[in-house]
Amino acid sequence: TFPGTPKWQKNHLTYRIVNYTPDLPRQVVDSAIEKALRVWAEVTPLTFSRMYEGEADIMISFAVREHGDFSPFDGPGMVLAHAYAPGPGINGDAHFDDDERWADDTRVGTNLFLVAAHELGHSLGLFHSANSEALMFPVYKSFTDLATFRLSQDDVNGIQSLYGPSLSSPEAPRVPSPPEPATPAKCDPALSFDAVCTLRGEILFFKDRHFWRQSLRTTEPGFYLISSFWPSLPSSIDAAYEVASRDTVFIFKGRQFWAIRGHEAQAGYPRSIHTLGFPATVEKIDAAISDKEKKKTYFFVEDKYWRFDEKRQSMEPGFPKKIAEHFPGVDSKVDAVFEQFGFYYFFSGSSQLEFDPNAKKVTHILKSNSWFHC
Amino acid sequence: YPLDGPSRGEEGSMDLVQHYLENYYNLEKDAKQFIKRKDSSPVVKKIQEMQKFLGLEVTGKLDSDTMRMMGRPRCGVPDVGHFT
Repeated sequence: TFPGTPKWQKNHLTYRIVNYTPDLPRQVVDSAIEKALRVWAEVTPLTFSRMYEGEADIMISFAVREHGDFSPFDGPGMVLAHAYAPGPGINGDAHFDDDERWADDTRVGTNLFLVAAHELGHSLGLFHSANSEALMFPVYKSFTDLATFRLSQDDVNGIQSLYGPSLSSPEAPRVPSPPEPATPAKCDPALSFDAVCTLRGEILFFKDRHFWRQSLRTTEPGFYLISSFWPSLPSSIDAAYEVASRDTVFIFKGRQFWAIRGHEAQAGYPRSIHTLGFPATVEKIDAAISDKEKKKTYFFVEDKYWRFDEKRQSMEPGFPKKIAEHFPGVDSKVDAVFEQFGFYYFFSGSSQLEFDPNAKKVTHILKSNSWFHC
Repeated sequence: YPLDGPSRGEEGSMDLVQHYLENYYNLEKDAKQFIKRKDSSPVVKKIQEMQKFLGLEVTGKLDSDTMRMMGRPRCGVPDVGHFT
């Protein structure tokens, strides 16, 4: 922490994006800042709301050279940004050198999310860390893999020394920590999945805190923490499906669902599953799949299914119906389902059923991890 | 320049080192102190402090790893020392 350990004396903070870099579309900047704030909100009781005018606790701006704070920027390279410790006025503010080439990935230019997450760490009261693995290490790491990005324990310890742990986190006091689930092995013959869906031509297999990302062009799937892609999503999700026409994946857990588009969690979520038209008795969705031809989404709950009209955005009348009657051969509880090559693939425990929706019959029985080429 | 001072080709690097130590490690802003006596104990101490903080081998000398690290983009907030 900074000398004197300055910190915010409140847990709800405001931020304002005062201006934008011309290097990126505005929504990319907005999204990078939101994601950077979520990094810290995930592990603390802190919450953030955006202001569009007036003085926010954290004022975020892009500037070049001398910009009114007696700490001029230095042109391209070297100093990327700076930020001030918590307090009134300029304190808490974050400034980004607009002579840098800001980017939303790490291949070319400087990744705005990574720098913003670091600077906002200062805005919240963290000083530089000498731990080279930490986000608060002062030197920019251009090789950081955004897919696997997460705070180091050093960062978490630092911020929690100021604000305490997230009320819902395993580190919260007086709440017994559940045992950390073991990392699942993709070739375990007993492997089951929480949910499976497509995303922009790839297949995502969710399990506990992780997911495998299988491209049909490669044999080896990538394996990632859900939080490294979407920090606001929960672990151990119930169901997921893609609506390709909206380039959106919907993620379900309990009575809530989230929407994501690529790396970005969409604003306005989570929402209640009951806004989709489920009765109050439905407390979770087991699996879901969207038929892109018919523009219908099927929701599987225990031994029944509902059908949602994507065009009308409403649940169709006459449902629920028995799964086994309309999907003959699918008579076990459904853990997950997704569509590929015109077939529906239903997962139940370590088994997978290939179902032909036109012939209305199961055409193959497979192991759940058949997509991993074990 | 003194005999053990930097050559003209080294001046740019020396400026970088000096500014780096001034900006991030609270080296007193006294150009003469550094340019003329880069082996002086306050400067060596600051270089060592920087090397330790950045996880480099602590030699007190401006080796290639140290120079490379100092040339990388970074946050403008000081690593140590006093600031407002």
